[in-house]
Amino acid sequence: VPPTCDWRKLPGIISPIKQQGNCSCCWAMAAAGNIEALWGIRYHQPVEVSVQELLDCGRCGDGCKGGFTWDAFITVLNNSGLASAKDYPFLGNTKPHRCLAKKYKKVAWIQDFIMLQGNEQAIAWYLATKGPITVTINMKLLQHYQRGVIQAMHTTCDPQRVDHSVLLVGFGKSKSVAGRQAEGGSSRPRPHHPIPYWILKNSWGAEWGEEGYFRLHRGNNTCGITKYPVTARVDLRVKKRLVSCPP
Amino acid sequence: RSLKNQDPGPQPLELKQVFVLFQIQYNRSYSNPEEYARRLDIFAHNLAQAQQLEEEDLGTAEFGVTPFSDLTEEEFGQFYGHQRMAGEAPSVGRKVGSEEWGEP
Repeated sequence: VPPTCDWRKLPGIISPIKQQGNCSCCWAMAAAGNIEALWGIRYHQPVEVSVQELLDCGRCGDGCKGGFTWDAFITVLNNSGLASAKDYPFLGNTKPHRCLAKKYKKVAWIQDFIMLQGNEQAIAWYLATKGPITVTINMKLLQHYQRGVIQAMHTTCDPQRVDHSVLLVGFGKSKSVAGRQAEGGSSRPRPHHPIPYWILKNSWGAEWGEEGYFRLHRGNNTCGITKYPVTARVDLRVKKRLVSCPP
Repeated sequence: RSLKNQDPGPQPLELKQVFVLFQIQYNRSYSNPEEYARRLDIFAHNLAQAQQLEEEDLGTAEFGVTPFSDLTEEEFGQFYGHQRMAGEAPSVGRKVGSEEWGEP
């Protein structure tokens, strides 16, 4: 596992930050981001897939009322792929819509999906060598989050009560305390040691958090990040294909 | 120069001023004075909560005003969380006739 990894640094892999608005569709947006990233890594072509198709064509047909990332992957498998976000755009309201999957050309598809081992070392290895994955966390602290690395105790952020899916796009270590003070952060006392962290892509718009992203402490299952690490697989032809995440 | 003439520097904003800035930044308006008062209360509670989170955080995270600062924790969970089975592991059916049946 490399010391750092950030898929945002490789052009065409991570799509722009999405905005779910009044629709509880984090699960669909995280899954779409996962497919987009893996498609970009495998085929060297940026793609943006239809989140609305995932909402309209799921088993329950009421995607704005919540779900899990595996619901999205099952829909992609059942429909043999996804249309582009441009053809089948996101509407962002809670009213159920008719499934229009057959109307548009598929721009990306998956072979299957898997749940990874629930330990952070295995997740880091998979992330660095295969690509971004979806995780489901306890989002309680995100309501008031502005920036920086969240390092919460399990009493503050219960790892068993996970309720929000996001895309894991990288990891790293924060600078030493001197470096952070030079950046001009807040004046409260800071840890003196570098903090290992995960970089996560949220779906609440680019105005939220660190331009739509946030960071969680890596190493003690902060906010339940290891509970449901799930990813699609876009290619099974070369089973041992490993790719390199930019440091 | 005497102390009296010195610039006191930036003063802390009143809660209502901060709330006005929040409303402008995130384009919020409320249907009636009662709703405004309720949201102001929630906003004040959330600012205190954010301050407490920042004190308790062991990392470098900063907490404060966000687009969700006028929502209760329940509303936030309802609008932005999973809703369906929130916090619960999905039920996994056991195979009929599995050896696991009957075991603790």
